[in-house]
Amino acid sequence: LISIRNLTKIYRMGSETIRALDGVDLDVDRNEYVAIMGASGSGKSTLMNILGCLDKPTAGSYELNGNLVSRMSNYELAGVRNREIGFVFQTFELLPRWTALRNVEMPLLYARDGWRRRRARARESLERVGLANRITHKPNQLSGGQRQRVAIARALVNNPSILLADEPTGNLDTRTSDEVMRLFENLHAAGQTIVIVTHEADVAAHARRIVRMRDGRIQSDTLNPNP
Amino acid sequence: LISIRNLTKIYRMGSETIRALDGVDLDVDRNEYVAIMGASGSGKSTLMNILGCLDKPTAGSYELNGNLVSRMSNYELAGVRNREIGFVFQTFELLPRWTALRNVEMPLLYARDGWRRRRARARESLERVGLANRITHKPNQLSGGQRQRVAIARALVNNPSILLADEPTGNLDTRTSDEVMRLFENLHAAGQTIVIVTHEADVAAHARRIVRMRDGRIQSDTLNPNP
Ligand SMILES: Nc1ncnc2c1ncn2[C@@H]1O[C@H](COP(=O)(O)OP(=O)(O)OP(=O)(O)O)[C@@H](O)[C@H]1O
Ligand SMILES: Nc1ncnc2c1ncn2[C@@H]1O[C@H](COP(=O)(O)OP(=O)(O)OP(=O)(O)O)[C@@H](O)[C@H]1O
Ligand SMILES: [Mg+2]
Ligand SMILES: [Mg+2]
Repeated sequence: LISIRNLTKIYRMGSETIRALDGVDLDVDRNEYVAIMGASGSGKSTLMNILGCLDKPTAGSYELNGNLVSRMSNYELAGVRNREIGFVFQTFELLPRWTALRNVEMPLLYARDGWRRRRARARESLERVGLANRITHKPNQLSGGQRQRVAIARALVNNPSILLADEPTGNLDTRTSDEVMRLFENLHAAGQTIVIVTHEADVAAHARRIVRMRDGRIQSDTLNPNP
Repeated sequence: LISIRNLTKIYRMGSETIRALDGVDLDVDRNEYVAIMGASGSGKSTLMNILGCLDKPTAGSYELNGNLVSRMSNYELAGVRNREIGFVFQTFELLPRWTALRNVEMPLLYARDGWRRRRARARESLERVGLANRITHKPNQLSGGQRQRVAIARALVNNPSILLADEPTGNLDTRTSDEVMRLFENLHAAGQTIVIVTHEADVAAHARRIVRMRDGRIQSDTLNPNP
């Protein structure tokens, strides 16, 4: 499903060269459940952003479903981003002037549903993360963990074939975090592919495979013996 | 040092009443090290914002160092916020157009140092969180965990007598998180008072006392037998 070769991302700042990604090779098959771990600054979010078609690499290739992403038109890319991929951002990226409900409806604007069905699906997605009583709140009227859950609800509302989640439980207490992991498990059981960045060992324990990054490269890639 | 009685914070949204804090009593002595835990939405950040003099309660009292905070002038409050208290926000709150260095210098603008000394102190603070090679980066040129560390460096640069940290390790890998906890431990050993909100048990384990919140109230308040 996902095939990455020699992926490189370089930032130039004055005389400095920062290799955020320094030659990454990675294959992810359909219905895999992969956890990505590694030190702060090791390139995890950079990799996720490229996987999510939100950023382009400096060099290297990314094939998604057999298609070279670098060859896709903007129209095709937008289609992939909105229908195939659900993305939970490390910094949530909610629209501040919109309610939780409208934020979660956003990815559905590309589907063929009428507004009533969209609203119902968004409400359902918020209920699944325990936010039924917060749907009219704007982001600044929500707690940190509630904002994180709105970001998760938005990523899941489209029932995406690929879920990319960057530190999805960083602001959640243990019980709420368990509920979110259960949601991801359901998605995985239904056949979807999940890639999750996490620094928490008990979150990574749910994955079937653990990839460790360091200084923009993959340091190790092992199967999880007891998921 | 900190004495809170019947602290209440109510939000009215249309016909709804949300009790973010619902009658909180809390005493924190000088040089205590307290961890606050509790479910997402239980009122932890709301309590921290009031403790940090960044927000006012709807009812109840807050005495800081024997002075009623509600009676302080804006001038006195600004002084307390900038000289006495270091605050690590759950959502970092960095200034996007400023570099990491300038963001960390900010609290020092109230001190009597000249710009050279300010710059040196800000640089030192960034070095202590492992960001010596990122001081010229702006927030959008930093990883999530690097932004979190800039927020921590800014909170510590003034050597505050009270450190209030809201989920300071939510985006940090285990090793970086350990380094941050070591910094807090040094601060505590030097006599400072620390209140930290966290959902991670091994972070709370460093504290000497654990307060649990639920639905805007304190559910339990116990000493940590093995800090
Ligand atoms: N401006 C606001 N208007 C309405 N409700 C609000 C507002 N700000 C916060 N709330 C509500 O107050 C409650 C407490 O929020 P708070 O941010 O203190 O929770 P928290 O314990 O820090 O949660 P988390 O662990 O998710 O960060 C939440 O249910 C939130 O929805
Ligand atoms: N626009 C940019 N300009 C310069 N350097 C950048 C830029 N964006 C990211 N970086 C650098 O690239 C490196 C990798 O960043 P990335 O966000 O992928 O790390 P990460 O593994 O997600 O870290 P964390 O666990 O802290 O979230 C970091 O050292 C960061 O400072
Ligand atoms: Mg990241
Ligand atoms: Mg909070």
